[in-house]
Amino acid sequence: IDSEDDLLQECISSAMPKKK
Amino acid sequence: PTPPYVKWAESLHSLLDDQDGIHLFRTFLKQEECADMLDFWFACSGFRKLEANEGNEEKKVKLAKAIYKKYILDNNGIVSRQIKPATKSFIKDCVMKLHIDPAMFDQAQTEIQTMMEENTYPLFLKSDIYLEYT
Repeated sequence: IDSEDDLLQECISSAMPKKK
Repeated sequence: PTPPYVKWAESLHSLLDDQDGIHLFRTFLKQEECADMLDFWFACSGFRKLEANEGNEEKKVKLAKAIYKKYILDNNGIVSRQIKPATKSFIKDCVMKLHIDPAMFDQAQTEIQTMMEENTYPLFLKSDIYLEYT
C-alpha cells in the first residue's frame, strides 16, 4: 500500500511545474 | 513586472502553472476539504505523461489502479462525487479489463477541472487566504 501511495505521489509531482 | 499573484487571477491554468500558486490554492482547498480534487487533477496529467516512456506497462497498470482506488472507487469521496457515473464506469472498465490508455482519465480530469473553474477557483480568488497573500 505504501508503494502505491509513493507511486501516486511521484505521479502528482511529475505533473507539477518546475521551480523557475 | 506583473506579480505572480496577479497572474493567478487570470485563469485556473495560470494558477496551476506556478508552484507558489498551487501551494496556496491547495492550502485553500484543504481548508474546504477538497484538496483531493487538485491532487487528482495532477495525477491525471502525470499519468498521461507516462506515455512517453515505453516499456513501462507494469507501472502504468499499477498507477491506473492506484488512481482508480484512491479517487474513484469510493463513491463518497469528493472527486468521485463530481465525476459523472458514465465516466466512472468507463474508467472502471478500463482498469478491470486492463485496457490502460494514456487518455483514460482525460474525461474525468475535464469534469474536475470544470468544477474547479466554476466553483472552487472563483471562491479561492475571494478567499482570505488569497487576499491576505496579495
